[in-house]
Amino acid sequence: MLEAKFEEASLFKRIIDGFKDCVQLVNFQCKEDGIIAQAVDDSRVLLVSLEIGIEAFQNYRCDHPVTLGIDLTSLSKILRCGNNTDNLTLIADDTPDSVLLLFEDTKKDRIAEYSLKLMDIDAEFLKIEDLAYDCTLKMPSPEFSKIVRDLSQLSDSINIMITKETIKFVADGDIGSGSVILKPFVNMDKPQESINLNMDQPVDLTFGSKYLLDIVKGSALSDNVGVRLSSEAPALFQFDLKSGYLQFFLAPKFND
Amino acid sequence: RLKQSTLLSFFSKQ
Repeated sequence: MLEAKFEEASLFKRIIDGFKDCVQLVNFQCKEDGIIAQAVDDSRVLLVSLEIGIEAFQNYRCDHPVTLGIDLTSLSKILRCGNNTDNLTLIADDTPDSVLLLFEDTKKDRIAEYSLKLMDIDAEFLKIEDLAYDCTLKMPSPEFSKIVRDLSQLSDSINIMITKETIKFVADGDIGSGSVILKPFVNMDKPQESINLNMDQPVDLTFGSKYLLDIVKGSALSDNVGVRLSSEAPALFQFDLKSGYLQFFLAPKFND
Repeated sequence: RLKQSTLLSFFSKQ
């Protein structure tokens, strides 16, 4: 039996909105210690990895591991039926063919109950080893989101270059070019606005704008985004939850 | 010219 209660439906909505536009069919593996999911987009360029730890829930119980195969488009329709401030409980039995979503209004006696049919999803699971990265960057997610949205208007590729004290984003396209340069700094009053950079090796990597635009949809989950870059491995973009995270692994473009 | 790599060139299938 799975019973997973979010204090606010808006958290689960933001998690699902964070990746529903790049992958559609996802297996959610529910275990004693929380819920994990992994999915690769159709072009096999972007991998989404989600972990929701028990602390992210108001109540969590899962006596028996259960996999929920979910079509995110259908799940989103149901999530839109609940109010953001409702309590949301996901309920499933040990061998489910559907999952129940229970929205409870905390201020009045209103309970809405929806059942979502589950799917048998034959998903490809990739093995993610612990990777060594050349650069680790932490910056405000709204700022990262704005840079990606601005530069993606100019080109279908965005180049990220990091040297010792400089982070440079560049787009060069048919209508013109643009670049944004940032320097690491610490904001003592508002630490979430700081930019932290750890660099072992400089990097110069290019990514598809289309995929970066998908990734920045995770910004609603966290004030910060963690970016890990390596010349040898896919980049990692991470939005932390109170317990758990939403990660995106993105394969870079190469000079042909 | 830039060529898009895929994740499979980095990660193996489980």
